[in-house]
Amino acid sequence: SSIVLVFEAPHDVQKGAGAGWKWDIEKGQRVKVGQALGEV
Amino acid sequence: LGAAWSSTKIEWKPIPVGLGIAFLGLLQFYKSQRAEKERLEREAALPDGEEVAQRRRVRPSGPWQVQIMSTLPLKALSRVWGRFNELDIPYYLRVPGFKLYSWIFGVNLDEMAEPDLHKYPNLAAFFYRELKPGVRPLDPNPAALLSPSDGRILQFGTIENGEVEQVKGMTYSLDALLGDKSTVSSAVQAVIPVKKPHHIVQHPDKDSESMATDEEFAKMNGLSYTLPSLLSGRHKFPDHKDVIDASTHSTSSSEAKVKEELAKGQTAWWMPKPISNTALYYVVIYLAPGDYHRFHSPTPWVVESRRHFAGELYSVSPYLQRTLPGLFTLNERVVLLGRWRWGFFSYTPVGATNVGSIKINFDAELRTNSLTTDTAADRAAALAAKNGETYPGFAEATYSHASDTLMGHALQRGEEMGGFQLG
Repeated sequence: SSIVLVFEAPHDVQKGAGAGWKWDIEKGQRVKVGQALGEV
Repeated sequence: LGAAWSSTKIEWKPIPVGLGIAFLGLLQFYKSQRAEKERLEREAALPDGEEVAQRRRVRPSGPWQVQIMSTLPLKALSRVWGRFNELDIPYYLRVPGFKLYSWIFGVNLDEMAEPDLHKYPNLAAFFYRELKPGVRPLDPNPAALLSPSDGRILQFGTIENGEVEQVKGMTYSLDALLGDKSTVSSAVQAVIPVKKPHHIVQHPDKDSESMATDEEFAKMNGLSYTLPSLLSGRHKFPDHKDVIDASTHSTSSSEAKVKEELAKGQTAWWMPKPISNTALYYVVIYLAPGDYHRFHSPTPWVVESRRHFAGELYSVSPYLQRTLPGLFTLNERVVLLGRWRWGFFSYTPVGATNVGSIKINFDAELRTNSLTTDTAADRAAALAAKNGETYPGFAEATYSHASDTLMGHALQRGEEMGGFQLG
């Protein structure tokens, strides 16, 4: 089984300014419920 | 000849299993070819509208392994597998059986809410186990999007031109995954009554839970907004100024022209509004057989509707995802559509052969991997065609009557939403 999330978030072009979406994960990484996938 | 006939010893031997399987495979292949030919003949005889509706049903393409797999009755296999796993295991075989399963699939038995393996009557109950309180702490950052389940990150990124990249560069469109914004016939749309949403609050210094108002909940979680204000649009986010860039403001006439021009490019309903400074992101999480199979809400959000695509039940293993293009758009799935702080939000559990059923806790009407699902979809397609409408390929329900103040069912971060069950 799989879960697909699709969502709208502020564009990451302003990542340097901390205003955009930023991923906290890597491809192939094991994750647990409640772990951060990313943040704005 | 007579002597040979009478004196030759006859020895009976069983047909090799492989030969039998090959024969059954060929038989299935022949049947599917014949069915496909008949389908094409039927479609050719249909009126234009119905023909289009029939062609909306996605069909798999890929190497011969995929073609053979597509001929197998995967849903029937899944149901049989589910029934088998609901059979009670003899008491004294439960511990060694579940320990063997855990050793093969890497289940962490120390995390289980019920550590006594004797109390799980069958594999289905063990598969849908709960976890001990506190073993999955939520990330303290209120701005973080949380992982909805245990699993492995298969893919993540930005959606470009409406396409989600699958493993190894294979892509599928969002319209195929989530469904488009076609007007759904009343034949396939239902309003699901759900209990009035509320927030369960775990007190940090007690082992008790209580209800909280939206304002209390927002305060406890460090949020600057409440869900009703979020959904009604009355609240303006102080830190969300980038939505409209002041430098782009212009006279009303030129702005109207720009909007009109931008609207031409906005062909899909899920695309962010052209004026906003947002983008669409996606992440795919794969749950292995040994993982905890309940899923949770990754953020405070509101589910406004769900779309059930009956589909098939192919495996969603990383191998098949590499092999079968558009796998997620073929499989049975439940698309939950809604809104979160930053706009559009969708959450899609995708079924597989071994975990046939998707359960949504707040949707008692939903039945997945059901014998009646296919016939219901067929009836809906026929009725839509009769009414001159296009069948969208899914059955939709809205949660609009969930609350007096909310247009949908509200979920808080970390809240259990449902799970995958065997068969």
